[in-house]
Amino acid sequence: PHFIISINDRSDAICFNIDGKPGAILNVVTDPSTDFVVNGELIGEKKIEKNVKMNTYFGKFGIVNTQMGVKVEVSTKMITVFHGVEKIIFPWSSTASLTKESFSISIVKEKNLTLTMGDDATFVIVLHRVWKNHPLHRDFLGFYTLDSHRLSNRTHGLLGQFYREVNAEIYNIRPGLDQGKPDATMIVKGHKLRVTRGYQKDYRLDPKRGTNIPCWFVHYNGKGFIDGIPTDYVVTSLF
Amino acid sequence: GRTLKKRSIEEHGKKMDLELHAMKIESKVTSRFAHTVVISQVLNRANVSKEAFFEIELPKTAFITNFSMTLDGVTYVGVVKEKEVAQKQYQQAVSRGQTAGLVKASGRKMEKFKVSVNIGTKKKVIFELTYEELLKRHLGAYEMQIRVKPQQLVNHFQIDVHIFEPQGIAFLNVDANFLTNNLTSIVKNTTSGTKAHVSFKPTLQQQRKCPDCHETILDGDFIIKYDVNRDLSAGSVQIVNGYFVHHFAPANLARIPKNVIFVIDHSGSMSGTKMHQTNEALVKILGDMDTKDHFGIIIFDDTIDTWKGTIFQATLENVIEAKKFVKSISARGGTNINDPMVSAVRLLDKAYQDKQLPERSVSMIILLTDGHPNSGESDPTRIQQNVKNAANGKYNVYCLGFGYDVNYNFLEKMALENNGVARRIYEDSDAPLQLQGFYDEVANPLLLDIEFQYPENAISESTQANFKHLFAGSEIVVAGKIVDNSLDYLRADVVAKTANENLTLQAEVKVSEAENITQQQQYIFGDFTERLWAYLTIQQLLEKRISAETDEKKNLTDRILELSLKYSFVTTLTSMVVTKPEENKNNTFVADKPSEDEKVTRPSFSGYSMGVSSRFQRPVYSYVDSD
Repeated sequence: PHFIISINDRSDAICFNIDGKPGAILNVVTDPSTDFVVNGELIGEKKIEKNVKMNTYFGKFGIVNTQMGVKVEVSTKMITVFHGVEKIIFPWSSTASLTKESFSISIVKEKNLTLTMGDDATFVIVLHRVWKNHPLHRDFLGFYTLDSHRLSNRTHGLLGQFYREVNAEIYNIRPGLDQGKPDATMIVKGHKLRVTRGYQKDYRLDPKRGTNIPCWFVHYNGKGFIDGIPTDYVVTSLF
Repeated sequence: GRTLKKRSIEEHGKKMDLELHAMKIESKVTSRFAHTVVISQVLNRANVSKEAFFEIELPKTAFITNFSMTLDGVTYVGVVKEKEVAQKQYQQAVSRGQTAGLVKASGRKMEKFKVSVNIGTKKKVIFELTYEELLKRHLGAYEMQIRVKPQQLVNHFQIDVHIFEPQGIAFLNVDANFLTNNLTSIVKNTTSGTKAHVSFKPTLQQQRKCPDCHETILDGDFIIKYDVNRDLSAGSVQIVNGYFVHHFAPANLARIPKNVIFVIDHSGSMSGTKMHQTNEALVKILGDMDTKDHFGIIIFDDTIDTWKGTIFQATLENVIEAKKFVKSISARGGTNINDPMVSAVRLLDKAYQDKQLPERSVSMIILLTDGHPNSGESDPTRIQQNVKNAANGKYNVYCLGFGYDVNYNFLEKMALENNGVARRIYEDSDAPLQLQGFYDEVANPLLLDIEFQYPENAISESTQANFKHLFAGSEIVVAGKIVDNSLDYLRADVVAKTANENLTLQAEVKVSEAENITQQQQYIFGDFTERLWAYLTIQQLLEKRISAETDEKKNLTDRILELSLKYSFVTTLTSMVVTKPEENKNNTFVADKPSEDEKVTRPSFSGYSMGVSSRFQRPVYSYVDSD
């Protein structure tokens, strides 16, 4: 999956990829203060070809708010809401919303769902439907944070660590290896990194074609930009 | 060589004077709305005139829409008229010493339609009856019941049921209790996706009880049970010819806890079997309660007794204690219905005040009685008022009338005024199962305060769109007219409450596409949505009429009559008049729809049948007035 992070008061963006194995579960957000966790499970293509870099995507998300007693599992097939002992399963084929004082879920059929946890956070999960007979690709999900201002400073995870404003200094913009993709040097979190100008897609408005977001690409699984290495974010279960 | 001859019903020299040559029952079901046509062809092979009967049983929930008989190539068609008009016509006929055909309640689920006609020698008559009904989802399935009883072998016997359900058919089972194991293969059942076809065409040989006898095995119920695919969505909306129908029964919902007060009559009239059966059923019902539910038990004769004075959670220990108590209930004394019902309401009120019950839960009072109030407040109207005022819309009241002597009207009105329903419990060996069956229907509430919202200016004359509860295994149906001719999309929002949250489900249907899908299906009869809407509207208005005050009652009556006449439905306010030929004079008969209010009698003779009697031994008919 690819990640896009706004920097410098949303004036620019950093992007990076995380390569993982299908079936691996990555921690996306963890806030120990509010007991809020988002984990995502990776899926691969339908066929695995030798000697070709394998792309992975998020196929399932698990969202837990222990304080509210809410767990939500979102897969490309359905959305399951666990609230206390109650379990409600929504198919992606229906437009629906479920509201409680503390949280709400709103599903736009075959498109996206918006999850609001009280005043704490609002997220959007976008469903990417692929032609079901496509030989290679399969349905996958995208995760977007609309609002995280009430999550604590202790929030971490592949995305969560960037909920605090990231200050990055970009300088020494120079021609890169690919024509039209300049390289630059970025200083962030005390590291000096080589970054390459490119585009990544934001699929919130147009889930089919996406909107191009210009960003500075951090190579090698976001090395130096993310805390630690990708395997630090691997967890054992969705919840 | 010997010529092989097809065996017929005339073989062995037992030539039948009146031969039921063919009987065809054809049903087309689209979106749960069933349109059934029964055609019966009778030949008179005798050298004298004979009287042929056409007698069938149809579901009580069905409305007869058409009847005709064709004699000597002339077809006599029934006309639906206002009941009073039909009755006058009928009385004139009676005063002339002529006979009348009619419909009678028959057993628990069916009513009997019977008519006879005199047919000349070597002549034939063709009877054709059409009825329509909206199949109701009950404990997770729609059930279509066809009662079969031709009483003799039929050259061409055929049942054909075509089902089209746009949501897709989840399962379909056919059960015919008259078929022995080796004959079940005669029933052909083809189900694929949205369509199903059930066909049953037994040959003469297959109809015989034994190889050379004339008795038929065709005697019993042919039952088709099915359900459609469903998920947690706003349901299915179909649109045909400017009318829409919306079916709603989402899957994957958690049950909402319930609080039940059982109000049990143990007056003297309950003594014996009824009391034993009640004890047995209550033990089973208590055993089936969810541990999150709460319950209370009030027993009454001319006095009342609340078990341990309060409501209990259905924990294992409490249920064991309660079972011991219900086993010990014995019959004695008179019948005071008012006080225990008001006490049940107070018990629930107090439990809510004391925060003993979950905030979001369904509270209900289930009254079981076998008689009339004759102790304490005995005026039924005042009891109804007292219960209505006390419950104040907060609690559902379900009334179960046990046996033949209940005042069903009184119970029905009391239930309907308090968001509940009334049911008869038939005095029979399976009474405990009937009680449990009713309890199962309301045992698992899934949604509260369900509201269907459609664009205000785009639709009109919608059927009921607000419902207090949705129970597991049932279904809500809303139908209406689309008045905006330029409407591209019909959007339906369903707003409801689950155990913990508020739920909104939305469906959006492209009008032109929806029309196309249904029109492409060969199974439907074109105006089914409109007829379904009319059927549902009439059913709901008839129910509303039960508890309406004078002015409103008149308006409701007028509207029901208008719709019944327009759509040719034999309801409890209309009758079907058929003039039948009898030698040189015309004979009128009137078909009425009986109401549940009628005194229940045990069924003695039932089925699709054809009988014979001498023309001089006319059957004696009595006029059944349902109102």
